[in-house]
Amino acid sequence: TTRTWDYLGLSVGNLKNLLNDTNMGDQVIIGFIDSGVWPESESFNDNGVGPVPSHWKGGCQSGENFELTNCNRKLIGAKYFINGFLAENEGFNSTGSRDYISARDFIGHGTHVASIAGGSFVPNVSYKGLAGGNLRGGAPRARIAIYKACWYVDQLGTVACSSSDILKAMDEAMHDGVDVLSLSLGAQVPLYPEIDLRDRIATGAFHAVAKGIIVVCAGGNSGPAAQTVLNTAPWVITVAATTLDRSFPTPITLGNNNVILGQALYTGQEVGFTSLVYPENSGHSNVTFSGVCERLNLNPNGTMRGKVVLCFTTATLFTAVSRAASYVKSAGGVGVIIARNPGYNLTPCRDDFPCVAIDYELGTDILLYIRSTGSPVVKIQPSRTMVGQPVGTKVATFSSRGPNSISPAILKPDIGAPGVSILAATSPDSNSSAGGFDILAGTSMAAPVISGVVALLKTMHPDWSPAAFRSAIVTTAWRTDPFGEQIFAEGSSRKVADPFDYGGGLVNPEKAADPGLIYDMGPKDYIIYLCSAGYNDSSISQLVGQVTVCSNPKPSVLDVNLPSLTIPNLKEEVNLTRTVTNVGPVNSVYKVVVEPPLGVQVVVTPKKLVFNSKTKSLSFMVRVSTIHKINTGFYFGSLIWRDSVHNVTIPVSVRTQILQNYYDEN
Amino acid sequence: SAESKVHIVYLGEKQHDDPKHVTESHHQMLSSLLGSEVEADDSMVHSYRHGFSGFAAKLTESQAKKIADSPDVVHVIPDSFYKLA
Repeated sequence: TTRTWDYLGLSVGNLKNLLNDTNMGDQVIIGFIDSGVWPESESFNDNGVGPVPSHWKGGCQSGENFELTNCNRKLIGAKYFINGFLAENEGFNSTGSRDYISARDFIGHGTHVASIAGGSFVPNVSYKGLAGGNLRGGAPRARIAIYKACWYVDQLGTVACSSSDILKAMDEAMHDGVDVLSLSLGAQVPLYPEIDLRDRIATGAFHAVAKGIIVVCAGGNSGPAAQTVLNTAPWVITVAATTLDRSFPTPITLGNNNVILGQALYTGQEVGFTSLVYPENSGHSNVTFSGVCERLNLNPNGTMRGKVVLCFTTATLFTAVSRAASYVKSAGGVGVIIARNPGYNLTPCRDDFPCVAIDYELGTDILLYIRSTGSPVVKIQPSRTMVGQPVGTKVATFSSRGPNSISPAILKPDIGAPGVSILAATSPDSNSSAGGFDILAGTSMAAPVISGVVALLKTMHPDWSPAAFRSAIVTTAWRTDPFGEQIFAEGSSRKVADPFDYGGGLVNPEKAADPGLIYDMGPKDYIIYLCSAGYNDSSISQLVGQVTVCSNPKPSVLDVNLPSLTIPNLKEEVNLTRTVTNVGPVNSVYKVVVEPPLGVQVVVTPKKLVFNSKTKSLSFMVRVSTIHKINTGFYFGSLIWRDSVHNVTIPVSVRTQILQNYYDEN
Repeated sequence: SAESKVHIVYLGEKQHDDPKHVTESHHQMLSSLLGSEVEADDSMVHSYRHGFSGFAAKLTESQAKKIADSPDVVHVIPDSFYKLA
């Protein structure tokens, strides 16, 4: 967060911006359902924070190593929910567990996400010298309410969150009066339908949104495969992870003076010129070698001792890097260079062991050097921090992608936000903590960026519905990085990002504050969605608490008033409707501009919308037809309502399916 | 006896504004299903009573099926686990 907010245009120094116009989110309460909080972290100091908002009805729950005095005007609430977890884990040893049976955070994840969204200013922070700057949340004066429902399981070395505890936390948060609910959690694909209780977050979120709470969810880390996005309910904001314009170049100097800049978070000593090896059979022996990172341990003893090792891997998860480092280290090696596709999940290797990532091209350059000389050597220098151009913005490899596997016509993810190499507060118990701060990557980190931005917007527009906030950030998002360069989406090969990678684009907070028009939604719109999705009248009636009978014929999912048009199975011409509400100057005139997807005709009527004191909302019709003769993939375009100030842009994604319900692998 | 697991009994929107009343109604549902107040107390894990209505309880498969047939119940689903993203 030492870079995030300057990158997004929310600098403190700019006195006329959303941050300062909203007193940094002072009266907004952000709730986090996660692994708890480390209350002593400087990110939760309440210096300069005013009295607790009057609408707060929550409390501070004491427990193991957590006292009522740990709460303050910043950290105004802390509760924990463990009954479901205990009932499902009867063998769990509460006294022996390293986690705290209280709201205190052991693993650091809850602390990290809370400080990203609403952490107070902490000056001059870095991660062992890297990513230095002033650490703060998106809404530094917003209040934080912690609902711990995720528990560290020592035997598994991981965290588990019982869905019955998550629901209880959501229920309490609705009682307590939070304004924004931030959930950096995910179920596993295949997903369950939204109101099927198996997707608890969606069900609990439905009621939260009905009460005006904005629910922000991580989109999941199962990318870059398609149809892996999580938390796909139309009433939540689902967030994809992008990179910042910051990287950590790590110089690798070869014996032929060729310098290659890899990526690492290496803050150890320089490794002077040292023998360099790529374990392979040079043809003079019948011994088996392996240069694959995951199989370095198969090499004969002595192969790696005292050397820097080059290896290749097809994996993009960081575990491949850390495993390679441990193999080289236990074989007496002094460093490892990993040639891989980008994973955007760099973390330091244990005990500051030098582990540097490069791509296959650079890895091959090094391999050719090794083969060209009898005694190849290499020097590795500590990582540095590079900010701004030429560092470009990408959608992170791991960021889960659309289309929405439950309802492809509902565009997910909704929005992209920085979620790679984010420096924020953590628990000192975390094994990667450096002075109570840590650099992490994941859609877990991207979601609270949106939660912080939404907290600022909520201050500016306290009466907007949750859907209005989603619309505002989607229709004003950057389709490029903040400097006008294309955003690429990392995948099996890098491509220009599209709506299934990052929804409307990269969040642009300043523009979202004044979107001009919004595609608003309320309970009746969600009922249209539920009816169109085939949920039965009785389920919907119970969900919404009133008798509801779906129209016959069922409404089309294409008519759900989303700030996007997504047609996954276009064959004959379709007509769909959208309604926009004027939130700009009372007397406004907008004209439509259509950038149609390739081979798709999009006709909008009327072509002009005139708003005045009597006319605040207007509907328009969109007629879509295809000229393709085959089943195509998705093509993308835009539909823009433009006046002299605003470009209200929604993504248009259309796939032609001449042959429907047909899967081909030809 | 058949193994009991945590199940979430989802009842949709609240029918009363008083949370205590809502929780009492959950206990009544559970004790009439299980046969006694004591068993209901042992089985109850969470009562959802502010944002919506429902409860989490340790139920056997057959008890879960039985309560799912109640007209007030929208869904009965076994508990599961989410991960940090």
